[in-house]
Amino acid sequence: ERLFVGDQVIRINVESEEQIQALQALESQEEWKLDFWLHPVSADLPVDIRVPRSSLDSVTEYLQAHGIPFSVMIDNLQELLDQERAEMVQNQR
Amino acid sequence: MERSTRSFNFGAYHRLETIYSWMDSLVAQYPKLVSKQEIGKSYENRSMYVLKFSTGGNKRPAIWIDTGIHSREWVSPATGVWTANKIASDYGRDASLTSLLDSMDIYMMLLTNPDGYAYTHSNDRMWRKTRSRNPGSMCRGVDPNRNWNAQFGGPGASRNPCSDSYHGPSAHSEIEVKNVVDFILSHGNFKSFISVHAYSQLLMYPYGYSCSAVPDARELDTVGRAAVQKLTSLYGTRYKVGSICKIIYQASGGSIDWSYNQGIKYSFAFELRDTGRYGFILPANQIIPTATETWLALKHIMEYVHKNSY
Repeated sequence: ERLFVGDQVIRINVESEEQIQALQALESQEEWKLDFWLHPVSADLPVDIRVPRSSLDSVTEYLQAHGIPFSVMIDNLQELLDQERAEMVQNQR
Repeated sequence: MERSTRSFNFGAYHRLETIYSWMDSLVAQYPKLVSKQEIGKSYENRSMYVLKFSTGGNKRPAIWIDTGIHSREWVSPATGVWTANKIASDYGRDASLTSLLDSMDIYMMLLTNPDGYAYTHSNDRMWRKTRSRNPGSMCRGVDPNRNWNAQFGGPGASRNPCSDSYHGPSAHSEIEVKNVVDFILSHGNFKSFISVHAYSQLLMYPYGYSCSAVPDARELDTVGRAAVQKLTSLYGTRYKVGSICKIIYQASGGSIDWSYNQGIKYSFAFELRDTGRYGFILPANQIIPTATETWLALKHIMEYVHKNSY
């Protein structure tokens, strides 16, 4: 069973075409194992990325280097999943 | 065990077996209206069921609604379950729904990707694709919404089996997609095809594979905007409306592009709500509000289809 301890989901409200291109380049960084929940496509839609804990520093550096501000949508994904599971167990009971 | 539709908790996420069992109880409660049909098996041999809402006739004009094609989008099938119950319980009470069902059928597939859904409960909550093996690759699964014969393999789909948007080796290679395709084609009288995803609040129409407008774009846009206006009236949830290509991104091999090209004019795809805090982990207490607002839009589309037969 896969765990997501320390994984964050970050949200980026894209402000320019340059930022979209930088984020699209990020999509091809396979070694960081990023999971794009919402892909970088236009300035009208936010970009949500699940970032594994092991890649957090690299991604943060990359975004800062490109002047891309972001906010943390989910601080620790596993905590939410644990809550979800506990709730399901309770409902089943 | 959730033994009947009355004790079933619609405000909770459930395992596949529970949903399948609930479908039986819905059929038992409304035997003159609801039936369950198996349309095939999944890659891992799970049954694929559709709920048919019909008051009689043979291959009446029909509306298709599928939920859960992407397995981690849990609020989609949860909304489907609530919606199926709503259709059954409102027949005979809601005049427009009753009128619709007196001349049309509604088919609902609640778990369009049963293997993926089961896998999100047992192994990886973030799984999106099917669970088929890809020869020559360690990675499993195909994106079932890139696998339809609608400019299959074109832009906006990946040829990499490890990608979450892998299109698969050929169109309809995924048995889950093929089962739906065969069913829709053999029926031959669908007038509307609605696919329900989550999240990000969008109501879309074809095309995804091309940014060119479809011949019916203006009408679909008008219907979509009116549907969303009703949805928004309940809780203020804001949706965007447009073609897939224009409001998200170019994506080939999608289900509603295929259905539209088969002549099913009223083809739409929903991205249900997450107002921006949880993504695929939308808390269960938002299931019923999501389903309730979505119903207003779905009902508008269905009523429009009913009144504008072609």
